[in-house]
Amino acid sequence: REKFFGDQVFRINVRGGDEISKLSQLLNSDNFKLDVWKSPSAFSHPVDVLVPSVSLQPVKSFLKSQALQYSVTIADLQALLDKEDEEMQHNEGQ
Amino acid sequence: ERSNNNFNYGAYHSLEAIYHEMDNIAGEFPDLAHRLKIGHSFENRSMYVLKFGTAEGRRRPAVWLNAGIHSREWISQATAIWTARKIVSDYGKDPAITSILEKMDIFLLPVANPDGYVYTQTKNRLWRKTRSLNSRSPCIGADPNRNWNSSFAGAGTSNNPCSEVYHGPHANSEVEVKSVVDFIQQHGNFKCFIDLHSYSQLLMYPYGYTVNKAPDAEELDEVARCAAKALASLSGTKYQVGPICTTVYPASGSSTDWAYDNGIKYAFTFELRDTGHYGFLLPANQIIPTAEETWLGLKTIMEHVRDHLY
Repeated sequence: REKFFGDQVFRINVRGGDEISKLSQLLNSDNFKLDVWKSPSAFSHPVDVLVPSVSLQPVKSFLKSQALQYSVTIADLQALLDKEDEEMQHNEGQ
Repeated sequence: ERSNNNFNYGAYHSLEAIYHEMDNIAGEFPDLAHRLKIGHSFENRSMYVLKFGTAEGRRRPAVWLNAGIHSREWISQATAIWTARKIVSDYGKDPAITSILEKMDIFLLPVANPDGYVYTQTKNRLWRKTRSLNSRSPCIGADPNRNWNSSFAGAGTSNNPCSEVYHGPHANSEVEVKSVVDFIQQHGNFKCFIDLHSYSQLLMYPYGYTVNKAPDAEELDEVARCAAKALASLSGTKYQVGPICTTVYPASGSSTDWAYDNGIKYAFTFELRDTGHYGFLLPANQIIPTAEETWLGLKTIMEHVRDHLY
């Protein structure tokens, strides 16, 4: 099974078309292998992006350089997946 | 076995377990629920719906509840199977669902993308698309919610098979989509289509493929606002309401737009709970609260449909 060690989910706040445009540069780039969980939207809702561990630094640098505010909503994706898996197995056992 | 009912609605389950429980429900309530096979997936897994109905007659007005089309949105499938049990439990006790079923049938498809769902449990928890093969690319699958024949290949889709919003080679190329389309078209009397997704806490209506207002937008907006209010009444979960295109982003070839453009007036998309901490990995202890509040929204919509059959 695919593992996501070190991968994190960022919630990026975008206010207005200018910031969406800046963020879209990042999202459309193939370099960082980002997985968009919640896309940029008309109402400037936050954008959720799964960032692979190898891309954490460059993505953080980009966001900082563009003055895009973000928070890390899932700091350890694999831990969350392992917990989910454990719960499912426990339930199956029961 | 039936009277014990060991199925834990507050947990996530395998495809096999969901299908087994659907069969259990049909077995426990033979006069109300039937499990029907409507087709198969690309990898040849059965696609089952539960039909809830109180009277014979093949063309009674009907509601379609669609879930799990994007396989990683597990709260959608989990909410659907809870809803199935809720329908049979409340019939004859709750006046609303009882009167809804006196007038209409409800068809519930808990796993609209069986191959994707199995893949999320065996290989990659974050898989979204189908698992169909692409002849010109090593990338697998199409976005089943961009594959419907409604402004197919329009805004918000991609012709790149490696994209998460790849529309597929042609409309209804995904056998999972075609199975639903064929069933609904053959039936011919659906009045309502609701698609469950996660996550964002949104209740939306057509269109996704254009910013132009749908002819029934005003009524759909009012219905959606009432449904969102009912949903919020349980735990305060706030939903935003609006047309797909201007509430989120352009999305062509979607199930909801197809339903609307094919005469199913009451067409809605739910994006379920977003706690801000889990994304698609909503913990299992949130399944029942999410399903309970969603049910209030679904019931509100179905009551409106019941009272406004056309």
